[in-house]
Amino acid sequence: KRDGFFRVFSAVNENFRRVYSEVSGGGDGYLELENPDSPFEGGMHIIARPRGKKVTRIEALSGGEKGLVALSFIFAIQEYDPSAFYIFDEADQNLDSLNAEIMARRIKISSSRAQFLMVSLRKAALKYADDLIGVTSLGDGVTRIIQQLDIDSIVEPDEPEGSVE
Amino acid sequence: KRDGFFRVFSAVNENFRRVYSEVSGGGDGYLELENPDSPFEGGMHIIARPRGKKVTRIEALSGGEKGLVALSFIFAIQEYDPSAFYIFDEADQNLDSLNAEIMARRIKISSSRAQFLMVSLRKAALKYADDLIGVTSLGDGVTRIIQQLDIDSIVEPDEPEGSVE
Amino acid sequence: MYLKEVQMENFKSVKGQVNVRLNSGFTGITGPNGSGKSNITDAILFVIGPKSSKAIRAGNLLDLIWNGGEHGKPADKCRVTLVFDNTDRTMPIGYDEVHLTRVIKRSKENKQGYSSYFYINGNKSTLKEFEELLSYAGISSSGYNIVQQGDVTGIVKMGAVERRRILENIA
Amino acid sequence: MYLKEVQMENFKSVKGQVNVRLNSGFTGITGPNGSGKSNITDAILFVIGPKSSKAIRAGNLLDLIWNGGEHGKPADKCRVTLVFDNTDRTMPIGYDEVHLTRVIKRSKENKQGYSSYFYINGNKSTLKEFEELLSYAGISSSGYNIVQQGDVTGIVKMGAVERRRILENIA
Ligand SMILES: Nc1ncnc2c1ncn2[C@@H]1O[C@H](COP(=O)(O)OP(=O)(O)OP(=O)(O)O)[C@@H](O)[C@H]1O
Ligand SMILES: Nc1ncnc2c1ncn2[C@@H]1O[C@H](COP(=O)(O)OP(=O)(O)OP(=O)(O)O)[C@@H](O)[C@H]1O
Ligand SMILES: [Mg+2]
Ligand SMILES: [Mg+2]
Repeated sequence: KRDGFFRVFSAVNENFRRVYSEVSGGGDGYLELENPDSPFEGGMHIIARPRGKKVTRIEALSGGEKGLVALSFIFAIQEYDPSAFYIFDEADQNLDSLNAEIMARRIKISSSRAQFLMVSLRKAALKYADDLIGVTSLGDGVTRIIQQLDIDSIVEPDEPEGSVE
Repeated sequence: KRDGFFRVFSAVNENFRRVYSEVSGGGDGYLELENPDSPFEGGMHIIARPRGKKVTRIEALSGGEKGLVALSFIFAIQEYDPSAFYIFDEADQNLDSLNAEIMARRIKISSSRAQFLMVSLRKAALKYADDLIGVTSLGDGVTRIIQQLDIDSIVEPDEPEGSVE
Repeated sequence: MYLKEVQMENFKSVKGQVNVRLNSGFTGITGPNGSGKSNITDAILFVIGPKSSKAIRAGNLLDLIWNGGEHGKPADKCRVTLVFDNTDRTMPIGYDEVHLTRVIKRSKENKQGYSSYFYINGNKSTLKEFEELLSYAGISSSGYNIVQQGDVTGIVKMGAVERRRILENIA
Repeated sequence: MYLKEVQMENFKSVKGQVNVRLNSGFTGITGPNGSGKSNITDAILFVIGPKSSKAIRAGNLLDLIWNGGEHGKPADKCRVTLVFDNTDRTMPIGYDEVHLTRVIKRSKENKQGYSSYFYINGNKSTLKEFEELLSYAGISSSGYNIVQQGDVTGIVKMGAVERRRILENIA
């Protein structure tokens, strides 16, 4: 049991280090066991240092920085324990446009090996998808599907949609 | 103490009903005490029925619907207990572009009576502000302020920023 | 192996029959708040066997059946079928397609108020058989292959012991 | 009455002196992840007296002092001044501007490792006097006039009793 845990821990830690450095443009990240001698008696911390900053506890990072750390940890696990398909439901909600793009680009690369479904409200992320599915309801609470949605039909705020000002 | 509580409860409940109906385009919302006879022995629930749907527990609503309910509750309290200034820090993170605009429009109206600061990553909300302040760091972790940011300088995904595709 | 189609009948905010076809690569799903995006994820989780009804945001499984909307009548059952492309025979079944179907039907006889049925390509089955088949494709409801709405912030907020347990489950 | 300026010196990710001027209406604040937007809110909360250091995302108040960044030397103190426009005399002080200043200074003498100072228009003061002055303007750190990042989802997730307590605090 202990050996099995250490095999998973060091593999996921290695993945996490690489993925976090990639998505944060050069930051350092690693996993740390509270009690390395007997891991089941302590917990596990995620340590991350965004580029250009001192190492901090993840609690002190910003909302978006935490999001990127958590996503890197998830990608690290997915690489170790591959599956036929993956779903991300608004995982970009804390991310700014640039980081939302970075996340989507990463998914795009992985989608050559497995199927990915990503729910998002942000064009920055949606533009990387091969296909787009629209989900809507006409004010009556009934879900309708638009199978082949065109990315340009998504109206974002800067396009004058009968501007309310 | 009981009387004081009931005065607050009925005023905030009234505000909530009105605000939620406004921001949800006709939904019904109200506050319900678990134990109306002795309120301090029970809790308080928020009940909301989005337009065109059956009444549901707020746990069963979608992420964005929950966000709108919570914001309405906050606005209802703010109307009862006015303050000189208000801050909203990425309160639109679950909202789609339309609901982010609705939230910002509501803040714009209230800003004639009090000062409002809104942190947001979404142009849909930022475009309603009188002034825009940019906060940035040049990869060295040091915060710099851009006092008069121009909304058009915020690059959203659909503008080709050296498109990565 | 990939998920070709999600067929939903009276499941949550889906009234009647609605199918979502998927490609094998990268599919984006978008739409207004409350339109039913996460309900599609819940439909998939419903079939692959969530550890609890809380994972599909339902007080109990009866909450999964279309409730009729503002003025309509609730449906009496809901059904979800996941259609997997099995041409590479990842699942040890001799068909190019594997249909996994789960049904919840209101029932006055049971004290919980409903009965639950499982089918593989139309033949009666059990959740256990579903889980065995899905494990060949590395699909499980407790793994990190499905990141539900809000899960991302959960990773940072959880305690150190809970976080360690995630890796233990994989081992 | 409105908040005219937030003056920060070596507070969190602010190195040296940085001031943010504000108008009396609706101001939007935006910028990349981790650039320091929420730190400005924390600076305001730091002065108006948060109930705990956790509310300003700090293990203890020493975490509020600029830590030097990747290779630099940490600062020895941080200072935040909130400049309020008081021409309508909402605060019972005979000046057009009220400056509320709070300082944290590293100190070897105290066992907690720092000393904390409060000033009103340059004169020594206390947190209690701050809270009294701010209450004239309806500003308090426990009220819902400051909705921190993530608070919105908190309202829905909290238990029914905790939610009732919100209204009790206002009464
Ligand atoms: N049994 C049911 N019958 C009818 N409607 C239901 C049922 N169960 C859930 N719903 C409705 O489904 C809606 C939630 O949909 P869902 O969570 O999929 O939205 P979403 O598209 O993910 O939105 P968001 O972008 O806000 O996350 C809620 O409004 C809820 O009332
Ligand atoms: N004492 C300190 N010295 C230096 N940097 C600090 C200090 N305290 C916090 N920070 C840094 O400030 C950053 C967080 O900034 P903040 O939370 O304001 O970002 P933000 O602009 O709100 O981002 P987001 O959009 O992701 O919410 C973190 O990277 C953290 O390391
Ligand atoms: Mg959703
Ligand atoms: Mg922030």
